[in-house]
Amino acid sequence: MARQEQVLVLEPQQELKFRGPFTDVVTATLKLTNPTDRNVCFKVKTTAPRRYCVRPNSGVIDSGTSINVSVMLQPFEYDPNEKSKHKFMVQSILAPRDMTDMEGVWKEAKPEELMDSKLRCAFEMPIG
Amino acid sequence: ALSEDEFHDAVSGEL
Repeated sequence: MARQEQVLVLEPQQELKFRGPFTDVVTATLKLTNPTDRNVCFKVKTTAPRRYCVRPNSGVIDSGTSINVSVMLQPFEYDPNEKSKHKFMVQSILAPRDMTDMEGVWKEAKPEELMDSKLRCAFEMPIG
Repeated sequence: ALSEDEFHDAVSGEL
């Protein structure tokens, strides 16, 4: 089943960098751009939902516009040897032209209409 | 085999 290619442009494309110290919330910004002529619905998923606060975690990106998603890593005991295994996924679908409610769009979505992009996470300590 | 990553909806409110 050919999966629809992701139409959203993600910045960064592959890796979210979080720079410590991790004694307080550390925020990384994920910019989502919709270069198409259609509105696009998106939702953000993660393998570590209790560790991050994501705002907005879903919504509609109008055609030709961008939005910034704040990914807030909650404070934790940082271990430089522990490589972060956390991952994020931006799932998206072209919004129907007569879209009324977003929940309905996700419920009726056919698997082949869904697009997704995955990002890994990297934790870095402040320089010096 | 590597377990396929399990994704959950991200949370926007207080954790």
